Amino acid sequence: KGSDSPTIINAFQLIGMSSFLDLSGFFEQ
Amino acid sequence: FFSTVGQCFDCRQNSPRTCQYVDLARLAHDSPFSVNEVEALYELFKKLSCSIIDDMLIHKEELRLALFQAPYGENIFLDRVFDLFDEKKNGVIEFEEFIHALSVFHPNAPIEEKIDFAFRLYDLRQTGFIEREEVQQMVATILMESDMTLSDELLNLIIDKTFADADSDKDGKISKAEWKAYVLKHPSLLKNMTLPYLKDVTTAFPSFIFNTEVED
Repeated sequence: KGSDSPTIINAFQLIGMSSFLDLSGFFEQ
Repeated sequence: FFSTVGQCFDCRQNSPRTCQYVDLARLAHDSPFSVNEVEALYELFKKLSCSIIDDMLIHKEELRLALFQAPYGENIFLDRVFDLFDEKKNGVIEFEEFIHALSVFHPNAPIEEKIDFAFRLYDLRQTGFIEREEVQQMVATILMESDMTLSDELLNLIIDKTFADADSDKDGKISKAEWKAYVLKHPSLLKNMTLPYLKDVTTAFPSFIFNTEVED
């Protein structure tokens, strides 16, 4: 309890999947 | 003004060296980066800022190209990322702004800075709260972006559950304090706020060595 559980789906986990929020794209060109 | 701009162009034309008008030592002092790392990030900045318009400024199209390999198309996340980088709100990202924003993404940056940046990112309308409509809009965007479909029922369930967990005072919006408590309970929500690459930028952009002014 208290740590992330893979069974929890919340809206921000979905939102965090946007490629526009993954700035590692800067380094992967 | 014209003289300064002219000198900056001279600086670019005469050599690819780091522009002398950027105070590298101050940038390094005020960030988690060393001077050599700031120089290496300057190499990245040069690459990004000349991808469409060669003016040593990152335009929104260049940010979009870097992150999504396509210069066109509207995206609320891109708009927010750009706005947060563009501290002066003049429609372009300057090198200092680039360093300031990337500092937050450094693995050693304080977690409070990451929490704050993520909050401002998701507070689309900048009201000081993350509202239900904003979360709905962001979820709809990610679904569209990834060609996923979810029933309205499931979508509402996910958002209801999120607000049940995050909105402790049940006023229908997430305050910064509620956001902080929520992400500390679900630290993986801050995953995008850390770029492991930033620990190794001098290796990623070794060409800084030809232009360096110091030896760290």
